[in-house]
Amino acid sequence: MNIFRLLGDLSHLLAIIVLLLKIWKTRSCAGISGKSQILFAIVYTSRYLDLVTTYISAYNTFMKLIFVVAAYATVYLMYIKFKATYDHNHDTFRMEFLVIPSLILALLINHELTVLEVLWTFSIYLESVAILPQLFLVSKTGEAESITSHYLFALGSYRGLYLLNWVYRYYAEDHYDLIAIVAGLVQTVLYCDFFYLYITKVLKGKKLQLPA
Amino acid sequence: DGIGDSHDEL
Repeated sequence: MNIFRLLGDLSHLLAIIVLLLKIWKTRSCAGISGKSQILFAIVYTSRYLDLVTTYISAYNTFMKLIFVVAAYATVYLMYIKFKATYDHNHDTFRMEFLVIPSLILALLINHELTVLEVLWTFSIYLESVAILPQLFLVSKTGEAESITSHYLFALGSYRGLYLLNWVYRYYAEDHYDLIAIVAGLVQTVLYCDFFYLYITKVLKGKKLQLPA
Repeated sequence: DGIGDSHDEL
């Protein structure tokens, strides 16, 4: 464990808490992509199957459980409890366009052709693009509430901090995982446009509004 | 380290 990884995990945790609190407090999931949330639930389910096979640490187990449970809780709130507020007219990104290529790529490029390893790889590939429906929703409506922007910033920062973690681990531990690194780069790059808008607008107290 | 490692990251 190093500081970048810890900050990355905390940033991820913060994103999840911000999102759940936003939905719970406002009793609304307007502006949030249910497609992205379903994809995240798929991502963490397929990645953390090793919870039952491999013990790494109490921290590792605890965080994995939180991420899985929170992902399903979010999907539940969006599709069942606060279904009436879900913006399904704008949330039109097709999930299969992300799930199927990720699965094919995981079958082709992986560390080992075993069920757990392919599912882990699939989750890494899918995670890198899972935010696309959310970014698509923001671009369709042309704006995002501040709280949604904070959520996206925390979620985007998490993989960015993991990139620093991987640089650190390469030098300090001689450890690297190309699949995670390349997917993490893709994931972080997808947020760049958003990061720019967040820093230039939201942090200055303005609403995140896309140029018409 | 490398191929077949358990994945200790989240």
